[in-house]
Amino acid sequence: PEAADLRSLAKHLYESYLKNFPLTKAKARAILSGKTNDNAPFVIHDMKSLLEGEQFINCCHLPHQGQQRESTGATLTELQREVELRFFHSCQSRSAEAVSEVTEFAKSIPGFSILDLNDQVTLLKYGVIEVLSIMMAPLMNKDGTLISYGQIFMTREFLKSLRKPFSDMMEPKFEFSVKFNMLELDDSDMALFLAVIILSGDRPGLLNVKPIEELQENVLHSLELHLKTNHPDSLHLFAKVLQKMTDLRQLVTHHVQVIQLLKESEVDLCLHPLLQEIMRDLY
Amino acid sequence: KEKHKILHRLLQNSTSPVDL
Repeated sequence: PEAADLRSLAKHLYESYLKNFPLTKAKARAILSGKTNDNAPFVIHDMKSLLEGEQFINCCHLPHQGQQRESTGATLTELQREVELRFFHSCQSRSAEAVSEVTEFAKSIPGFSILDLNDQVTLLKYGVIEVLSIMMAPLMNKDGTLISYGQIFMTREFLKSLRKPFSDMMEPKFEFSVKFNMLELDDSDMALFLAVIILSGDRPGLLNVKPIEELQENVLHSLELHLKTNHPDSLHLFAKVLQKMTDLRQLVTHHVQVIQLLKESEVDLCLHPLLQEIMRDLY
Repeated sequence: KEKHKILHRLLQNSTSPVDL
């Protein structure tokens, strides 16, 4: 393909990324390093600060909210369980919104919308958790993660202190993110990488692989050229980025296992319908 | 199709506001 076409594709995907994803890496890094004019994020580091920070988190979408038990007379452990579940539900609401954002981004990839509709569904079903996992990386550092559009910083130690299996949910993402962030990709690189992930021709059940592989090939060329231009001093960056796709699949497999455990162990758990659709029969 | 009706809906709607 012509270099000009590849550059134009990179520009198009970057613009779509900026349009569809509200918290960019540039903004997240500014918040994490304190280089922003906005207020510093509210820090959640224990149960007390979680309760205080709850008002910042959008947690009104799930019917479970209306079913909170009366707190009077409940023991501290019971209260803690409720807070953890409420937090989990608000995470689910945000994840469902994020799936919608990723869908809009996918639709903006040239050629995606003319693929067989069933294949579009399959690409999203298998790609979206990988995409969301990779998009967490810019929000994280070794000590914690931004949540709620960057308004809150939740510490890694606090997430590790939650009861099992909640406590197992985020640690692999921190381990992945700390390594991934060392590649120092920016938002324009991320936009192309996300498109490459979405256009994976080896997802189970695809009906027509060839056009998907052709689209991915083109985006891969664009990513390779873009990384060479954008990071002229970073040797083998293209290969290093592609290697991360293997780690991502392991990350998703682990995530699905934790959700399975949660479904078995938490009677109060109600999984968001959109996330249920994605998780059903996945791996 | 029934199994993934929300994903279908998200894909077929031209803009993002979908009742999630």
